[in-house]
Formats: sequence, structure tokens, C-alpha cells
Amino acid sequence: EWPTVKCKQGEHQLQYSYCVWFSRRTPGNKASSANYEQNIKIIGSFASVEQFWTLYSHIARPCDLTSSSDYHLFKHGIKPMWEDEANKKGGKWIVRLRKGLASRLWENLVIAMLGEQFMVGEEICGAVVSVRFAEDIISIWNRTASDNSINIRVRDTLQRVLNLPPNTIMEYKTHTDSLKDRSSF
Amino acid sequence: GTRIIYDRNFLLNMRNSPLSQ
Repeated sequence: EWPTVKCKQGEHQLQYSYCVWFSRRTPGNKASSANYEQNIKIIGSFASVEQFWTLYSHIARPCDLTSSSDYHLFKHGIKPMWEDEANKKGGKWIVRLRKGLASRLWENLVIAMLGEQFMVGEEICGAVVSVRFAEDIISIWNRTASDNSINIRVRDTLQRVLNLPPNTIMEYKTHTDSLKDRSSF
Repeated sequence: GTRIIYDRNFLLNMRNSPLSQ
């Protein structure tokens, strides 16, 4: 069931409505689709700039989450799952971060996504921040893994909005590959 | 069609708007 979400009078509408999902995996448990779907919950949705900030101010920052937690910020109607219709031909850019950077960089990424800074039409599906023991990981998902020009534009925008040093390693992984090896990263 | 684009500074400033509380 998708939550109903509407821009109210006086608010600044976003190009898309979004849902924020939260998941936490018991460390050591191998991910399976069934598990994953049980462990992931919508914690809020928004259609305007004001509704976004209201929600954002009321949820913990990534740095305050325990290990194995994830926030998934996806367009309303797209589940943060490889199998979703919008995702199944897609992939994601992955950036690994040393501990301590995730909250700030996640905010930068979210703001760029909501403000439509990626300039790739309907391609962006959502973004994920994954809090892990030794590092944190930020990723952005797009619809068409096979379109190299789109992928390059997403990568360059990601690099710019996160203000990453030029030598930062960025990996692209298709969801088909994730499904094959049952692993996100 | 037209896209609704917001720059970073605008969105950050909106954080303090009364409707965002």
C-alpha cells in the first residue's frame, strides 16, 4: 500500500513525490528477497520541499544509526528493490565513504536529487545510504544500466554534488549482477 | 515538459521556513 501524499497550498512542489524507507539487517544474516521485503518499511513520504524538511528533521541522521541500517529515498511508486519494474534494467553508482562523512554527503545527494540537478529525465529512481561497521556507502539508482551517456552524467553529477576528491573510486553495478551474486555492493 | 528545478541554496534556506517545521 502506497501512502497518499500531496503538495499543500503555499508549499513548494517537487518534480516528484518520494517515500523514505528504512531497513535494518541482523548482521550475519544473508540477504534474501523475502527477508528484505519484511525488513524494509516506509517511514514517511513527501511531495513538497516543506514536507521533506519536516520529515528530514524528525529522523535520525545516518551517522546516528546503528550498523547494517539503510535509508532508501525513492520516487513514490518505486520500491527500493532490484526486481521493481523501474529498477530491473537499471543499476547504481556506489561510493564508499570512511566513517564520519555519511550524514553530510547524504544530505548533499538528497538535495541534488530533489532539486532535479541530475538532468537525466526520468532516469533517477532513488538513492540509498548504507551504514556499515567499517565504512558507509552511498548509492544512486537509475533505470537504464545499458545507457553509457546517462551513466556518465549521473556519475559526474554525483561527483560534483558530493564534492568528492578526483581520486575517489566510484563503481557502477547493474541490478542484474546484484541479483546474480545476491549482494548489494 | 517543464521540470521543477531547485538549487542547493534555495533548498537549504527552505529548511528554516515556518512550513518546514
